[in-house]
Amino acid sequence: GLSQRFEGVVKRLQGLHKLTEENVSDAMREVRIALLEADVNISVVKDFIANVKSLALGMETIPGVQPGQQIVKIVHENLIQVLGGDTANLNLTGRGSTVILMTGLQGSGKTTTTAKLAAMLKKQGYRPLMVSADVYRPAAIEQLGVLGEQIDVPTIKTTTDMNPEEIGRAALEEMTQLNANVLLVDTAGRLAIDEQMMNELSKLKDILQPKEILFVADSMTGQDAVNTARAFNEQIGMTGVILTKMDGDIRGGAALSIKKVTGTPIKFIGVGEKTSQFEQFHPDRIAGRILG
Amino acid sequence: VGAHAKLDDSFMDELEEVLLSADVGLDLTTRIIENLRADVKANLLKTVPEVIEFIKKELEKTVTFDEEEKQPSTKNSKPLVVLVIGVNGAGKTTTIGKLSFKLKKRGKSVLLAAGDTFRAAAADQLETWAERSEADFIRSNSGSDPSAVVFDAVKLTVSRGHDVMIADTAGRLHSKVNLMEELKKIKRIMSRELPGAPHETLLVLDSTTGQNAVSQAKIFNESIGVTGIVLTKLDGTAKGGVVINIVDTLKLPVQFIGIGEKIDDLRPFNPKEFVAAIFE
Ligand SMILES: Nc1nc2c(ncn2[C@@H]2O[C@H](COP(=O)(O)OP(=O)(O)OP(=O)(O)O)[C@@H](O)[C@H]2O)c(=O)[nH]1
Ligand SMILES: Nc1nc2c(ncn2[C@@H]2O[C@H](COP(=O)(O)OP(=O)(O)OP(=O)(O)O)[C@@H](O)[C@H]2O)c(=O)[nH]1
Ligand SMILES: [Mg+2]
Ligand SMILES: [Mg+2]
Repeated sequence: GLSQRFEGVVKRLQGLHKLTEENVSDAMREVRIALLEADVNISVVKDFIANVKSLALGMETIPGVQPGQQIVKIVHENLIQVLGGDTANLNLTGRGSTVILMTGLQGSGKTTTTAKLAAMLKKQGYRPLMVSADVYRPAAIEQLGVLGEQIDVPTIKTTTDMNPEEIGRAALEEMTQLNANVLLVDTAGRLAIDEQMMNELSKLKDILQPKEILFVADSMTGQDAVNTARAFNEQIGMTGVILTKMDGDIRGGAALSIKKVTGTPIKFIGVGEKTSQFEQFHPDRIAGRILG
Repeated sequence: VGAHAKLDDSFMDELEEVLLSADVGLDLTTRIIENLRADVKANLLKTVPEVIEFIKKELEKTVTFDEEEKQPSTKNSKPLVVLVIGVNGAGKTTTIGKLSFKLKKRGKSVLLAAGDTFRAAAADQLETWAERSEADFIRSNSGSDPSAVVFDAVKLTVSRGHDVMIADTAGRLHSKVNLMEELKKIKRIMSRELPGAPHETLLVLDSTTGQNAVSQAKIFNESIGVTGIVLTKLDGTAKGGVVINIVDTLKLPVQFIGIGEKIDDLRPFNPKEFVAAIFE
């Protein structure tokens, strides 16, 4: 982990009484390497380091604690804070029905995650209903339908000759008819720079008035994570982030990038292809992964 | 980048940031920048335009596959069997549809094999692409063994006299040993049924992926051997700079790039355009 990487730094800082510009900068070089190798965006790395540096500088060293170890602790704890501090829940408070809108880039895991969420909500006693507004990808609607059967959650029948807005309206109708209390809307993957598709998503959002807009992001995304997250946040908005494919050997620096540029809480992580492989996001666990 | 800048430290910092932001990776970026600083110090490069021109040429050279290093081409095998692999959601199934269309336009007869017997509606998705590209199609009639589908596909390819068979596989994370074993078995079954198959093994990489793409390429290559890379989603804002390292260290060529979701959104890889986009 960062402590191993820090061994050289720790040795050089031994016996010091104060953390100075020079020795803290020394340590920050190691942090920079760790974060960049973990795919954290370069501008986010710069901000994070500047922040940690100012926290560390001038701090008195603690008797019995190596100054190097003290810096590691500051870095680790600060990272946990920036990642959200603690777990964050879905906003399902209040009576009545909730609409959840799933958004994100192509292939990030939206359809699978829609089913994971529905399965989780069903277990928690809600009456979920799913609908696919993806009229573009071949067999996208079928994909959600098959998943719905697997988890025993109803899926509204939609076809590719409907448009997303009609589907949105029909889904709200159906939700009332079926007395469902959570509607999960899967959407087509889209580029943030695709004006037409972003407009479509914006119109769908207006019709649905979702209580949750969940941005589903692939945890292996590199430097580009800040661009797409920022654009989706500015153009559509997001109330939560879900990072998928965290079951790999991914360091997951995209988590820090996305959280930093949008401020949106990361609520869940996907940890596998099965609908059961879904967990709450724990900032402390992810912080350890990112620091390597 | 630095259109009117002067060749100073802050310009070199800006250049470093351009490379890092393009997912070129820390090690390679550091090496490139250090070499540039040395060349500038030795007065070999004197102006910003010279530096930019130099680095573009260096990167183009690195990402251009050395034809001499390439394995003897089996592209003239008949039938030609192509195996498509990669992590979840990279764009394998869509790329196969595009490839099928390209081959059909060239007058080849193509069979698409739905080797993803795991994911919901995977076979339906590929079947749509087979219809759109007017290719023959085979899927599992029962059961979930991808090797069985691939076995039947090879047999069908030979019996119907197809020129090309492209086998889709389920997305899989390279860190999952059992899934990599499944892939090895698929390849074994293919080559047992038709010696030499698969003649091409294409690794599909999502251009939004960060440094993890390097370990994807490494592990997929170690497991079953990769003959070429397809870099998808380059129509987005990601630059896919991670392939520079992959071509350099693993000697794998980038064959095609995906630039959209439609059937003709597949282009041959062009090193000059790829590098130019990094500096846009
Ligand atoms: N290993 C792993 N695979 C996942 C996870 N979440 C989704 N996947 C896989 O990622 C691939 C893409 O998932 P989809 O749900 O089709 O992604 P999508 O965002 O709906 O894709 P588009 O609709 O085309 O934009 C599939 O193979 C899923 O099984 C995860 O947490 N771990
Ligand atoms: N914009 C863009 N989208 C692409 C490109 N290639 C594929 N896609 C999209 O990426 C998503 C995933 O594509 P798939 O072909 O299902 O990916 P896959 O690797 O087969 O996914 P799994 O089988 O689930 O592992 C789909 O929405 C595609 O339309 C590309 O070059 N550009
Ligand atoms: Mg989908
Ligand atoms: Mg597929």
